[in-house]
Amino acid sequence: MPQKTLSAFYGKP
Amino acid sequence: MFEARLIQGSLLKKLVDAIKELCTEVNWDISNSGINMQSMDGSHVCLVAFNLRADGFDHFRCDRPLTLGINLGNLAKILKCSGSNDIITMKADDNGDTLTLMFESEKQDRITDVDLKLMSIESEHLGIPDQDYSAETSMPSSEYQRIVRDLSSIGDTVNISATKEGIKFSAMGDIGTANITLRQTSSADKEEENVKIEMKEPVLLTFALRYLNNFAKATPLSSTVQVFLTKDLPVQVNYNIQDLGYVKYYLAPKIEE
Repeated sequence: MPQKTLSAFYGKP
Repeated sequence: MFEARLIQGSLLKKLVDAIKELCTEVNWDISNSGINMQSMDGSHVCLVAFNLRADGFDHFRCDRPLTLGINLGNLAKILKCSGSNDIITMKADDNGDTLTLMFESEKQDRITDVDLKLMSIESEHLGIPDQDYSAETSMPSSEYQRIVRDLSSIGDTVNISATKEGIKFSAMGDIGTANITLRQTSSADKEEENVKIEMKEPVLLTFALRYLNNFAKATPLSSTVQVFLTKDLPVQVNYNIQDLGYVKYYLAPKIEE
């Protein structure tokens, strides 16, 4: 199963 | 000038051991409020963050904000030279390229000092908002450790679901399937031995067990762990370090194609 990186969920501060 | 003295020095050793396999080269941000780190693992699916509050140290001084680029593997090697009851003091100059660590024995009759070379590290910082969770579970950290370890012998991934029945961990592999369900408890002698589940909506997410197992390396830091599940978002696994701060792990869910 694929997994997105965390940058796909959280943006830059 | 940065200077921090921690009577319970073993906490620093346990913290570094809890994160060094996920992130090797990290920046520690030092300010007068304490020490913070945020770092992603090499594949960027997992993030580790910790906070050590200035008031959790016996002595803490930071004249101006500093960023210390640290190789955690090397820091762990140095911390191996400290005894389990040693008091640890860390020192760095404002423009220095080393972090000095001093280990004092309990009786203060043996003192070790080591300089760790610092590095310049480019790191990506993510803004993680405060979220409303679908389900929040608090359980003994030893229980979490056992669940993820036991399920790792069955499969590589785990489905975690929170329903009104409880929180269920399911793994599937070549040899078969396994389910572990935890129900809320209130009968344990100590409050921290209870399982507490606060559910706002049912949720089901899939994660790589390899990472969840790695998070359990923080077990020596805290008797309890909090697992936050949110629909379609990374899981958050929190260990509070008593009177000092926390270490938090985030892991992106696996998604059906």
